[in-house]
Amino acid sequence: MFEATFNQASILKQVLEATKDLVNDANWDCSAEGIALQAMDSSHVSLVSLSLRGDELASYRCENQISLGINMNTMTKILKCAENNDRTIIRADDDADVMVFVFESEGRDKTSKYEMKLMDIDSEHLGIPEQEYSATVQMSSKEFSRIVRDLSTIGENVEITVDKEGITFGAKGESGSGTVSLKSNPSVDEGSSNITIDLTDSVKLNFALRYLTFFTKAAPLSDNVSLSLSADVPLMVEYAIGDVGFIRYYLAPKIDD
Amino acid sequence: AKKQAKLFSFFGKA
Repeated sequence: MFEATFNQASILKQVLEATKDLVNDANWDCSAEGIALQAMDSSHVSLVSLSLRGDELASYRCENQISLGINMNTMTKILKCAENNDRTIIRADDDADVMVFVFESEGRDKTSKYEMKLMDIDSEHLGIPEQEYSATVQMSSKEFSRIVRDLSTIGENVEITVDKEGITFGAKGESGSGTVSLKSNPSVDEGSSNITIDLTDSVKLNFALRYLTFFTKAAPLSDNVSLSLSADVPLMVEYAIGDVGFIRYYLAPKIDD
Repeated sequence: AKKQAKLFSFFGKA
């Protein structure tokens, strides 16, 4: 028996918005510790890793490990039937072929119940090595979304450079080019870009903006985002989900042909 | 020209 209660539907809604464009179907792996999901996009270029800790949810129980195969678009549609503030319970019996959703209104005067068919999903689980990154940049998630959106109007790829001066995003296209630089600034003045950079080595890497655009769908989950980079390894983009967990994205770089 | 790397080049199958 698996059952997780969220005080508000909004966290689940936002998690689905942050994953559904990248993966169609995914196994939600539920254990005594919590809920984990790891899935690659169909082209095997990016990966999303979600972790929600059971002990930080309103209530949580999971006696036996269970893998729930979920069509993310269907789950998104069902969650749209909940108001943001509805208390939300998701439940599945061991060996169940459905997941049950219960939405309770704030005043507890309305209860909705939906069942969603589960799927058998063959997914390839990747082992992600522990990595010491050369550069980790913490910045506003809104600012990161803005930069990705702006540079997508110029080109398909972004070159990210991190050095002791700060971080620079650059794009080139047929019609022109653009760069956005943010200075590392430890002061917390109003209006400053307010980024922190933890740097051991300068790095310069290229990435497809198309995937970064998918990642920025997680911005409503957190005011901040962290970008971790090392030469010749995938970028890691992390959004914390309050005290409950995180959503991490990995993106393989564009490399010299 | 740069080409898109795949994740399999970096992460092994678990």
